[in-house]
Amino acid sequence: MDNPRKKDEL
Amino acid sequence: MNVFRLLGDVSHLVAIIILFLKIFRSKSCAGISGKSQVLFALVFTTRYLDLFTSFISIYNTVMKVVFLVLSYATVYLIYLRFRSSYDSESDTFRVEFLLVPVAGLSFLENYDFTPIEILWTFSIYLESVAILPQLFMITKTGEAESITTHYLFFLGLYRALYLANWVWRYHTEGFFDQIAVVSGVVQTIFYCDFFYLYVTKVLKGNSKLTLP
Repeated sequence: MDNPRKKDEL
Repeated sequence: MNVFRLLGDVSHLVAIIILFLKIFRSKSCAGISGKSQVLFALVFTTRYLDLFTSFISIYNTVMKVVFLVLSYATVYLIYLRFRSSYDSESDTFRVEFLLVPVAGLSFLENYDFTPIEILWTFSIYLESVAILPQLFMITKTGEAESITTHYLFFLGLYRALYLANWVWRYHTEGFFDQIAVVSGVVQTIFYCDFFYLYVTKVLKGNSKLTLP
């Protein structure tokens, strides 16, 4: 899966 | 940031503070599952490894530190400071039945096969089942103090608000984090039974929740 994570969520 | 995610984070913070204060002020962790609290500390530890490597915002960093400190402090209160009040006979959920499948799945279903991403995925899957020892303990004892039910209400509400946040972000940014959303739905479903009891019993003014 392509990584959609924006890593801004806790 | 949107209002759903902000309210979700506040609800999560309120839940963690309610629990910590309940134990600290009553000097007792009766009715609290230490296993769930250890799992939550593990969730935050494996999720916030980027605390020192990537800076998102002051808010993001402060909240991560607060969640980590309070979750470990709560584990300390349960297993060390007030361990005489810890009801280990009722806290018997086999957490290995959670950790092994969650660890296995995080190796199978993740966005990138890197340590950080696998640990983040592990934390997401683990968080969705971390409350099970606590819910199991309540069904076993058949009751819960009302303060404990308020803790569970805000904890369940937080991920439900995150679901609204993901709907909002999908429609406004096209953002869709499949792993987090699916886990969040599963996590929130586990609370549905409790939400029903909370609304029909605790909010009616009962001093404690007693299961039928």
